[in-house]
Amino acid sequence: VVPVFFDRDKVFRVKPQDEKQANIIKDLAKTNELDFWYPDATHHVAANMTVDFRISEKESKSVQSVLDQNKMHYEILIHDLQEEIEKQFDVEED
Amino acid sequence: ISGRHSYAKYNNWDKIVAWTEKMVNKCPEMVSRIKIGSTVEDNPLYVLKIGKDERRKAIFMDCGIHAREWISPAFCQWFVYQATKSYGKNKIMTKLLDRMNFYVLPVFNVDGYIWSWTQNRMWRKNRSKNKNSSCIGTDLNRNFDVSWNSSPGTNNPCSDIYRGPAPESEKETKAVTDFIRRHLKSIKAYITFHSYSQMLLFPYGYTTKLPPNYEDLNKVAKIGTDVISTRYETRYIYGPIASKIYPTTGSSLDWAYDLGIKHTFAFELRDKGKFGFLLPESLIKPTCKETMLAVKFIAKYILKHTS
Repeated sequence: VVPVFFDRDKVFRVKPQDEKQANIIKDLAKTNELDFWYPDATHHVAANMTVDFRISEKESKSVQSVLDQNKMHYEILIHDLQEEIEKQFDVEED
Repeated sequence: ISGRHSYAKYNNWDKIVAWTEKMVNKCPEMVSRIKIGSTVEDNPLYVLKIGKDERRKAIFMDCGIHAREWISPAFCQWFVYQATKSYGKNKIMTKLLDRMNFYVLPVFNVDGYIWSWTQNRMWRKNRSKNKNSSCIGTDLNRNFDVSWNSSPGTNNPCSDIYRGPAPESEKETKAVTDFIRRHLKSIKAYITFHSYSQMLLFPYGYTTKLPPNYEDLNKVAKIGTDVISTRYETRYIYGPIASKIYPTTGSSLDWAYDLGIKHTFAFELRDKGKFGFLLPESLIKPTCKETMLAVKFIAKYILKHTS
């Protein structure tokens, strides 16, 4: 099995302000492969909750434009996940 | 990843197994290793018993139930190291270990942890095969026999929180629940370690109803988070799972509580999302040091307030 790489995968942090925006995230999860980091799964997403999810670079642009169109509050926590995966080993061997 | 085991680094499963052997050899009078079962892929599930006497109060601690939450197993290793190193030197730890035992499960979801090292760093579940589905794995923290029908978790094997075909369907879950049931007389507290989001949580997850000893649990969690902040001013929040985060079913915390262990806590360790599951190794030690303060406080409280 070939290991999975996450080159230029992104982690978004979105703050749905109301039920409508929470449902937009749930709809995005139906048509895109969102890996929820917080909460654990799409059906826990609710208004006024911080929602973190990982998404591939390919899908991130369309997701970002949906968030923009709906004037949703979001930030990109991680711009290239693979880079962060490699950077986590930042302590030298003894 | 070459090199030796290090408390300042993330260690793969082979290094952790070797480390368990080293700890037993180094402190045979204090540390014993118990094989409580094996995983779906036949890896051993090891609990380290820290303490000298069978008949004492005990605290059960598990780490690594979700594969990608690497800071969690790092903390369990740190705890065992600190407990054995400071016995006879640190007054509180000496008193704790003279009067109670700790059962530490350094990695609960061994197969998933190995997978997160070798194939997919973002893996969460175990690696069991699901009937009639090509999707792999069960979320072990939805597989416990509690509130199974009250608000059915997801039955979709492809979901990251798939609860499994039945309560305790997973070998890992069964091994842990059997061990805890066998030692129920002595186990006075259950603490499980996850990441991320810096929270100290207690029951219930499956209902917003408050547990009968809510005041007690809330007080312990509040002081525990205060103690954490004394080291590096790290801010944790605390409270019942269902109201603090969201309702979840089948969790180990609720199962242990309803079994009769009336002090059960879940730590969501650092951080709050800047790195998420990819907490850099340079933050392992500060995270472990501050968490140690809270765990020692909880242990002291259990020692004093449980019969």
